[in-house]
This record gives sequence, structure tokens and C-alpha cells, in this order.
Amino acid sequence: ADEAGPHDEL
Amino acid sequence: MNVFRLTGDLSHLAAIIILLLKIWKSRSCAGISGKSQILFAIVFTTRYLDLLTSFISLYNTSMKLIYVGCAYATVYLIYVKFRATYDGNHDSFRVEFLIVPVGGLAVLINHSFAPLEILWTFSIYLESVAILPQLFMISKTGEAETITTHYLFCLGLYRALYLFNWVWRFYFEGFFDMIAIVAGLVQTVLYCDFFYLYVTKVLKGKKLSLPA
Repeated sequence: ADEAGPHDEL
Repeated sequence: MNVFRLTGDLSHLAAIIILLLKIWKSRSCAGISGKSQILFAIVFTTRYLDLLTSFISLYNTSMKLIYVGCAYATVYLIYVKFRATYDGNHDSFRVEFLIVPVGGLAVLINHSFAPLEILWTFSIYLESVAILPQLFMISKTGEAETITTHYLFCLGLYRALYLFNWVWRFYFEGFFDMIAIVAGLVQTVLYCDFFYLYVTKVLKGKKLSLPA
């Protein structure tokens, strides 16, 4: 998937 | 979570701690670019605003708090506590040449035109170039303390490990984030010259000094 957050990486 | 992601995060953490300890123990921030450290504080602040809106895991939340806390502590040490040792004359990179284009790019190319998402994108783009004032400073003075090179190595290694993490996640989870991947590639490439010097000089016990 290439989409907006939430982002789980730091 | 995979091994590349975890070691990447730990490498990032190591870099941050090495820098804080170096400044604290030597009571000096000589050779450290305060501008790069301000940029990293901006990066963490704009990226981790989602601490207020979404919970991912205890690991995620605590690492974010540690990173952002350490970033501000580093800026405080450089610009307040050990200000007398800050080498401002050699820290002359013009950061507006990074912030303005990066801000424009974040508005133009993002996953979603929402405030938090644009700030996240801005932080990803800014992180990829935030080390430039530090590298510029080293090229200007022609040398770096060995402990500073360990810091830079860990910091560069972290994004390189994230590249492997993204390959892993694409292969096993079908997950990819093009913005993070492209910025991460740029970020890693910027360290390549330094990696070469680190391996050929510092790891052989020599100080990192550039030919005049």
C-alpha cells in the first residue's frame, strides 16, 4: 500500500 | 517489525546517544553542526505530531518520545549550556536553502493534502538532507573527531538498514511507501562518501582528515 498515515515507522 | 527495522532503529538511537554523551562528557560541542541538530529537532517534531492523534504501539510511542526528547536536549546543550564551545563560524551552511525547497516539495508531492500528512512528508524530505550542514562543516574544517565519525556512521547506517526493511516489507507484506523510499535512498547516498572515508581511515585507527 502506498497511502497516507498513520505511519508505523520511525 | 523485522530485523532490519529493529537494528535500524537501534542504530539511530545509538547515534543520538553517542552525540549527547560526546557533548556532555567533553563539555564541548566543537565540530558539531548546531544547524543540523536544529533540523533534526524540526524533523522529529513535525513527524511525531501523530503522537497526539494515533497510537501504534508502546515501542513506537516510547521511541518517538526518546528521539524527540534527545533532539531537543542536544540543541539545548549546543546553543545554551555549552554555547561558548559552539563553532558558529564554521557552521555556515544556509539552511533556508534546504527548508524552503523541501517545504515546497512536501506541499506538491504527498500522499494526502492534509496538514498532518504534509508535515509528515516535510519531515521525511527534510531528514534526507538534514545532515548536509554537518558534512559541510567537516569539509570546511577538513577534519572530524573520531567520536563524531562514529555518530555519523550510526546515523547513516540507520537509513541504509531501513532500505533493507522496505525491501523486506514489500516482499513479505506488500507494503511500500514511495515517499519514504525515495527520500531514504537520497539520504543514504549522501553518506556514501563519508562511509568510504570511515571504512578506509577511521576503522584503520586513523583520524578522519581531508586533504587540503
